[in-house]
Amino acid sequence: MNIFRIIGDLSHLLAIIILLRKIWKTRSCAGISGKSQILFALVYTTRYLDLVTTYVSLYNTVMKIIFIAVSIATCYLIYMKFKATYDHNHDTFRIEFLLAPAVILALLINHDFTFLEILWTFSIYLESVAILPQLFMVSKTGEAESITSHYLFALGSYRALYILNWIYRYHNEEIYDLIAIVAGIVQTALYCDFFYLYITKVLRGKKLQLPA
Amino acid sequence: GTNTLHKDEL
Repeated sequence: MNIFRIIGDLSHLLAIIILLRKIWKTRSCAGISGKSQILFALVYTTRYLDLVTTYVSLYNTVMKIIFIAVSIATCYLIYMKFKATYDHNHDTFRIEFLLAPAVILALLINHDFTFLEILWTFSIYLESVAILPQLFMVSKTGEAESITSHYLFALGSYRALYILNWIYRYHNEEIYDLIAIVAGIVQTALYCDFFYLYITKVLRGKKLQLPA
Repeated sequence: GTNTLHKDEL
């Protein structure tokens, strides 16, 4: 474990807690892409199946359980409890265009053609594009509430910090995983324009307005 | 080795 990964995991945890809390407190999921949340729930459930087969550490197990539980709870709030506030009209990204390539790529490019490894690889590829429906929705509505942009900043930062973690581990432990690294770079790159807007606007108290 | 990494990462 290293400082980059600890801060990355905490940033990730913060992001999903911010989102769950926002929906729960405002009793509304306006501006939130339910499709992205479904993809994230899928990412965690397919990646963390190894919860039942391998024990890495208490921290690892606890975090995996939290990520699965919070992502499913968020989907429940969006599609069940507060579904009257779900913005169908703006959450229109075709997620099958993300799922199909992730499945195909996982079957073609992986470390090991076993069930758990293919699922892990699918999860890594899917996570790199899972935020697209949310970013698409923000671009369609032309703006995002500041709490949503804090969520996106924390979520985008987590994988950026993981890239530093991978550099650290390659340098210090001589291990690396190209699939995770390439997907992580793609994932972080998707946030770049958002990061720019967040830093130049939201941090100056302005609303996040995307050029429509 | 490459793929021992993710077994201990989230």
